[in-house]
Amino acid sequence: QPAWALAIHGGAGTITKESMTPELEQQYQEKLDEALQAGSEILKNGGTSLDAVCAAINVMEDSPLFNAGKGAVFTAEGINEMDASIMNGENLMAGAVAGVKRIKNPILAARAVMEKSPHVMLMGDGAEKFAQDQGIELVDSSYFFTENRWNSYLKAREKASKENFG
Amino acid sequence: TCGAVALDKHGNLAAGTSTGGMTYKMKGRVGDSPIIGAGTYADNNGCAISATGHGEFFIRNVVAFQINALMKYKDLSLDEAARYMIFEVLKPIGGEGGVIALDTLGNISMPFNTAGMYRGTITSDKNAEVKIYGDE
Repeated sequence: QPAWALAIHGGAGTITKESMTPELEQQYQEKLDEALQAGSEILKNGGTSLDAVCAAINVMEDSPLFNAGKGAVFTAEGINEMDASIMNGENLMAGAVAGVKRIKNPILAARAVMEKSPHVMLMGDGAEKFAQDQGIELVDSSYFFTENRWNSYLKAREKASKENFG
Repeated sequence: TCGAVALDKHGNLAAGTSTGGMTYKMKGRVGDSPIIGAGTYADNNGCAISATGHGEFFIRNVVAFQINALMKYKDLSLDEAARYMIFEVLKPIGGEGGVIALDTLGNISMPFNTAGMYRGTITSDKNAEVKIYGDE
C-alpha cells in the first residue's frame, strides 16, 4: 500500500491520435508530468492532500493547454466564466466558486470558501470580492484569452448561426 | 476541465476540480465541476473523485457522490464503483466523460467513456505515468 498517491486529469473528450500532432502530444505529456511533480513534491515531504491537489491543479490552470484558468473556453457571449470546487475527505468540508471571470486560479478561491467562510459555494461578483479580500490574485479578463480557444469560439458561433437560419 | 485527487501520509483524501465550462455555453450555465457530489467529492471512509465531461449528466446522476456511496454502502471496490457509474449509468444515456478516483488504500481508477482523457498518476511506490488515449 503506497504511503501517498496522486491522480490528475486534464479533461476528456474526442482526443484521438489523428487529431494530435507529435509536438502537441509532447506538450500535454510534459505539462501533465509537471502537474504530477508539483503535487507529489508536497506529498513526499509530508504535506497535505489539499495542498497537493491545489498545486497540481494550479499548474494546469496556468497552462493554455487545459480548459481551466488561462485557456478557459468562451461562452456564447465571448467571455470566460470559470468554476471550481474542492473537498476535504477528513471532515467533509467543501468549497466552490461558480461563474467567476477574474480569479487567476479559481481552485484557490474554492479552497478559501471552504476554509475561510461558513459557506460552500459563492458565485460571480461576490466570489471575486471574497477572493480579493482573502488575498487571492485577480487578473484582467484578457489574461484568460488564448487564440486557440477564441478560434473555437468563432467556429461554434458560425455553426450556431447556420443552424439558426437553416 | 482539470482535476486532482490525492492521498497524503496522514491517510487523508482530497479532491479538486477547475473548469472553464463548455465552449459557447449559455452565459450563466454551470456544469458539474463546482457542484459537490456531482463533479467533486472526497470522504476518508470512501474515496476522492474529480470528474470531467458533459456536466448536466454528471449533475443529474450525482456521479461523484454515487461512486463514494457504492463503496461505502454496497461494498463495491473503487474500480467497480467508478466503472459502474461511467459505463453502466452514464454511457447508456449519452453522458460522456470520465473520473479520476482514489481510495485510502492508494487504489486508483480512471475510467472514461470518451475517446481519450488526459490523465496521470504517481504514488510513493510508482513513478509518474501520463496517458492520453483510450487504448493506452
